[in-house]
Amino acid sequence: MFEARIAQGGLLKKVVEAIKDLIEDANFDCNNSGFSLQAMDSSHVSLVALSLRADGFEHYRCDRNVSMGMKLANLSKILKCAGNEDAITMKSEDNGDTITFMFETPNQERLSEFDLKLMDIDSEHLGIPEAEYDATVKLPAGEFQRIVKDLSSIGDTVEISVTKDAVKFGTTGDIGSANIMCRQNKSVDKPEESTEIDINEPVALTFALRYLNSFAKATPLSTHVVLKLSKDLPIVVEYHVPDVGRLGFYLAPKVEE
Amino acid sequence: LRDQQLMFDFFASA
Repeated sequence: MFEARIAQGGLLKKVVEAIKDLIEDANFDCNNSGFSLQAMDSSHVSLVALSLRADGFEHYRCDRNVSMGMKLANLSKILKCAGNEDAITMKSEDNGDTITFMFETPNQERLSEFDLKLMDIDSEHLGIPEAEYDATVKLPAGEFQRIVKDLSSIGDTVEISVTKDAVKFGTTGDIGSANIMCRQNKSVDKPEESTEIDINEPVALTFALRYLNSFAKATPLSTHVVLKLSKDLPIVVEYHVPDVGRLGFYLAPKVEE
Repeated sequence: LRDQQLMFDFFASA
């Protein structure tokens, strides 16, 4: 059987809210080392990869590998019934056709149980190659969310260019154009506001803002977002959840015809 | 479609 308990149930809620508009349904794969999900959006230009480590849970048991297909909209409906401070326990029997979610309030006065029907989903598991990236940028997640939101009111795509000292986001649209530059700033007193750039080679790539905006829904998960860029490779937009795992998004760059 | 091909090639290289 599979059983996992996470004290910060709010974290699961945030994860599902971050991906539910991008992917319709997906298999949650559970094995000894943890809980993961990998799925492409319906247009097949972006991929979501979630991994939550077994030791990130208070209690974790998985006797045999299981793959549980769920419709994200339904999962979200159920998790919305959990309080942000609730502990969440997920439970499923081997070969069961449901997964049970138990919500426990911090004072343990209220205990709720919801069963979600599982479904069969055909999905091929794609390997994610370990790539060397030309540039890696770590910036406050809220800052990135604001940039892609602001630029969306001007254009449809953003050119992200990274040099040694700064990362620039630029767009052009019918009403005009916009450029936002963030300088490297490894501020020591406020680490949550730091912007760090690690570069092998300057790089400039263009992406659809619609997807980046969707990825930015993961902002509540982490203080920082990590962007990894290489010429002709999908950008990686990564949110690390300390001691628990990561949520990564991959998006193909727009290629000039 | 170029986008899809690029994603496909990337993951196929793993």
